Amino acid sequence: EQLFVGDQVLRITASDEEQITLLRVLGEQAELQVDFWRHPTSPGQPADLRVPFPSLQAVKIFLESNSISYSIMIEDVQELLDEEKKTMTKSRRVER
Amino acid sequence: STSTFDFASYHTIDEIYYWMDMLVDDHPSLVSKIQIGQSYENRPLYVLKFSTGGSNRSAIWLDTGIHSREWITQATGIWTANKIAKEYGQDPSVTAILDSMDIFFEIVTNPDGFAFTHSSNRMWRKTRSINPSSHCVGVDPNRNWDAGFGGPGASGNPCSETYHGPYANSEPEVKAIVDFVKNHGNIKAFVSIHSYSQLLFYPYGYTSTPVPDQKELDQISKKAVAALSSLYGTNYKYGSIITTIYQASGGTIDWTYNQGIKYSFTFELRDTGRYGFLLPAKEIVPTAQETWLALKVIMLHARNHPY
Repeated sequence: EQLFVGDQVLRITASDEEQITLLRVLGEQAELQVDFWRHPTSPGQPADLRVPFPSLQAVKIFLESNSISYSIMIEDVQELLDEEKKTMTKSRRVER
Repeated sequence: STSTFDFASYHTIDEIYYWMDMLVDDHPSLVSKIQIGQSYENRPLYVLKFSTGGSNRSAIWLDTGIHSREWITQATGIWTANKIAKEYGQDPSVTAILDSMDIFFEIVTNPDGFAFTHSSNRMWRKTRSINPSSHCVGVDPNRNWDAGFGGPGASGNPCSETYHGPYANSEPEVKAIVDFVKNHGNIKAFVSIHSYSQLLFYPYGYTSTPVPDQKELDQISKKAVAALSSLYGTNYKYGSIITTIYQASGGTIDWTYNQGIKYSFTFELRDTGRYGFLLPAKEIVPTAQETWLALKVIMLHARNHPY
């Protein structure tokens, strides 16, 4: 089972077309293994990017050095997955 | 029975398939289950058929879950299928639709991917077919249709999440629908449901050329989005795929539109809580409820505007 401990989802807002191009370049860097949940489309529209824990530093440095604004949408993906699993297990146990 | 099923929870494929049988048992004169093919890993591809009789009536197609990790869509599909069955004979618009048209509903359009999200990788999006030339698995089934196949907005790299596959309809999950639509020949509306950008699209995605029916599709979208937003205030945008989000070739509804299915739409369901593909289960029912209002607008329009 693939775990996502420490992975974050960043909500990124590109301010112009140049930044959108940079984000696309970021997405194509295979070694970072980032995963666009919501792709960059147009300036001002949010894009959501899941970043594996080992790539977090590199990605954040890339964003900051290119003045691309972002916030952390999900702090730890695995925490949410654990929560989801717990809810499903609980639901199965409930007598109907 | 379906009355004790927990619609406010996410379920595995086995549970969903079992629930389908319960729905058929509960509504034998309205609902039947048909198999339209098999997935790459040989799972059955089931479609629920809602019909009040007649042979080869005009029909509406709905599907959810083609991108397996978009769990809110399969969950919304279950709730919606149940709603259709329950509302026939109660809700005048549902009754009117089903008195003249059939509804086909594929709830788990990508069963291999869905099973994989439950067993191995919750974030899996694609099919599970092996690409002989690569160590990367799977094809994006929403880039695999024969509409601008292989063009901009799809990737030729099997490791990409938007890999278009070796050729159009290479994925059995896609081919099964293509064959079904062609063989049926009388599908008048086709709605494919994704998540989570809160959008309602009509064609095209592979070209910026507007579809001939753009005006009408835009008006329907406006009405559908207004209905959806009226329940919880969820903010939706609408428009053609290429102008609203990005260029995407080989997409589902571009192919269906080119097949002559004028009322072809794609939803991106909600994420008001900003959880992306990890939308908490407590949002399933509200999401389904609001989507239902928009679906009714589209289905009723298709019913009232035969072509």
